[in-house]
Amino acid sequence: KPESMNAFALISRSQGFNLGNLFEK
Amino acid sequence: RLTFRELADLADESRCFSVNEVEALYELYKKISCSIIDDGLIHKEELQLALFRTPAGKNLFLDRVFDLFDEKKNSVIEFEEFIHSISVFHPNAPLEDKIDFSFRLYDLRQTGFIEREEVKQMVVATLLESEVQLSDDLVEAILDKTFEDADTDKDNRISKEEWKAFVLKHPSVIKKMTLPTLKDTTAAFPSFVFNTQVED
Repeated sequence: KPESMNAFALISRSQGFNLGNLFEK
Repeated sequence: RLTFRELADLADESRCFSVNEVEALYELYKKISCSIIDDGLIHKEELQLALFRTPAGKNLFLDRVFDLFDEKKNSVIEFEEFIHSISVFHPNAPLEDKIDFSFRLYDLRQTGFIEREEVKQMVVATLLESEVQLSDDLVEAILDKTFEDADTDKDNRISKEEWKAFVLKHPSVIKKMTLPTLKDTTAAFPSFVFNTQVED
């Protein structure tokens, strides 16, 4: 995938940046 | 407990949330802020527990997220600060705010530029976190490709203008800057209904 060569697409997968987790019950 | 005026001011300032939604977020805030130290303020360990389900360990992104939320730099996130930052993640928040927040997040050393070394550090941290192993050559190749695309003036660092252009070209890189849940906060936290100060 072209995205796999995009460092920021990779970085955005970090759990520390996944604020959606705050809303998990 | 916050007064109606305080809730209304925060809702007003956020430009995204209604008073009811700020109340609902207050429920979430209280839950997180009492998870380890029961003082009604969010400490880094509490944010970590909420994000990772464990208070232990160190995470580069968590440090940066906490640092950005902690506007007063007093090592705790107050409710007002929580609303300020979380509102950037609202689906209706201006794209400009999301681009700005993500830039500050990635500008690890706060030099006003996202440097190649910083991007490498974040790539390595993400790979470690997801237990994926890539050779150093491959990591460098990913960085080469990214900088070829993002660093238009070829000075080995990404300025805010370059970041903006890069994000507009690859919107998926700030996908995580939008939390669809925030559009329906009151449904996500129905418990606030029992505490609400706002009548219909």
